[in-house]
Amino acid sequence: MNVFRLAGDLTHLLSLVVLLLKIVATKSCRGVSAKTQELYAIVFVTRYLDLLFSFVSLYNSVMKVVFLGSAFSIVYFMRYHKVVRHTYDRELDTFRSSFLVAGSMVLALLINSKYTFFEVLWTFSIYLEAVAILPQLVMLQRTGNIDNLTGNYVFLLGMYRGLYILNWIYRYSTERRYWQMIVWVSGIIQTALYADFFYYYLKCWNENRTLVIP
Amino acid sequence: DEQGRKHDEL
Repeated sequence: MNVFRLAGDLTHLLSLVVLLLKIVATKSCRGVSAKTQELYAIVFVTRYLDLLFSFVSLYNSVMKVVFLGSAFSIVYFMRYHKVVRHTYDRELDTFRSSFLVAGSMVLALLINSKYTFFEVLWTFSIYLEAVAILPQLVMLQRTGNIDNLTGNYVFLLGMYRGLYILNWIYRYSTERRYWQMIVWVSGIIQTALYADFFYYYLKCWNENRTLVIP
Repeated sequence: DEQGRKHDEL
């Protein structure tokens, strides 16, 4: 555990708190993509199957349970909560997320480090996480004025990915035989997807006006 | 790739 990894995990946690806060406090999920949230739920389930048979640390296990719980809570609110579900902008959330799932599965079957059931599912979760933000980014473009909490949620998610890259650089330079090419390439692609959003987020923040993605 | 296979990140 290093400071970049810890900061990355805490930023990830904070992003989920911000999103849940927005949904619970405003009783609205306007501007939030249910497809992205469902993809994250799939990502966490397929990646954290190892909760059942491998133990790394209490910290890891607790975080896994928290991430799983928050992902399913968010999906529950957006799809089933009697008030919140009516605020979901279905017509703005049209990205074909099934293609992302299928593409990630094909890629995981072709490129993985060990051809076993759990390893392929874990690899699938890495590939799917890399692209899971796409429905949300497309939806932001269509939403027009983006509220602060939604904008901050996406910003924190991007920060979390950036901090993980710093964590890998740190680990690679301090640990012997630390090497995880699949995770690195996917993570760099994932972070790059936020570049456009970051540009407009910082620009609007600097000019002190409401976030709009052209 | 042993280190990577331990999946110690989240």
